Amino acid sequence: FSTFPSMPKWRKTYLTYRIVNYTPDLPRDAVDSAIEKALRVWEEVTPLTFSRLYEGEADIMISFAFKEHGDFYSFDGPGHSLAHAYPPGPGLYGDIHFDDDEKWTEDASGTNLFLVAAHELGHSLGLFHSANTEALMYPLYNSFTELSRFRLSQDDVNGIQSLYGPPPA
Amino acid sequence: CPLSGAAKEEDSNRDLAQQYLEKYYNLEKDVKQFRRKDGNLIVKKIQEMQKFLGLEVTGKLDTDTLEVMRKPRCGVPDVGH
Repeated sequence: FSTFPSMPKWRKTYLTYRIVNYTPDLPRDAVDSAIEKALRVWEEVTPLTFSRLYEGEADIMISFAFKEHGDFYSFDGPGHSLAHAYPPGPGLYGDIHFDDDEKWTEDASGTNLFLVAAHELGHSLGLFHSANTEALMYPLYNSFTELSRFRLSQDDVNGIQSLYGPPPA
Repeated sequence: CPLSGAAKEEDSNRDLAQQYLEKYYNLEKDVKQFRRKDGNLIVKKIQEMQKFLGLEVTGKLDTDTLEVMRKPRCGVPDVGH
């Protein structure tokens, strides 16, 4: 695993998130569910907890966008770059942007929203890409992951616990 | 003169590699430098990418490397923050 330079991390364990808009590819509750499931992946191995906001500025603002969307990192249409996220910090930092030119799905028929959200949340919490091909934080999308049996690799767990420690006993 | 099929494909692969290395491996956005085939720089960047992504480190745009460059991925660069 690796972290961003100077290891930015949240200085609190209670974090807020907000889903700013939705993709037309999925029902809203499917998006909500994928994001909640992705948050639980990290909650289970750290002392972090997440609470949803419906308005105002959350620590992690989650949105779907096309092409140029105001942060100088344009999306590139279908395929290639699926999403990006920023390391912990104020404002834009911590936020997650999904490329709405992808076909977001609940299963493996398109781009699975849960898998990408879980990866991007890793960035939002301070993890950088891992060179370990088994890790969730490996940069390439792995469409062959068996979703029902998804679990973080030990590399991911070691990475996130190097920043926040293990969950309380 | 019109390009032959093979030359077109080679150009297309080179463009793909250039864009990929610029976006994810901090290759300086200098088209002229790339077109002049600054061998050391490009080879080094390809090797860096191959090493990071667990490919055989050849420094060449081989089939496996090009295939990985075409795969969907996270938009956060692998190096150079």
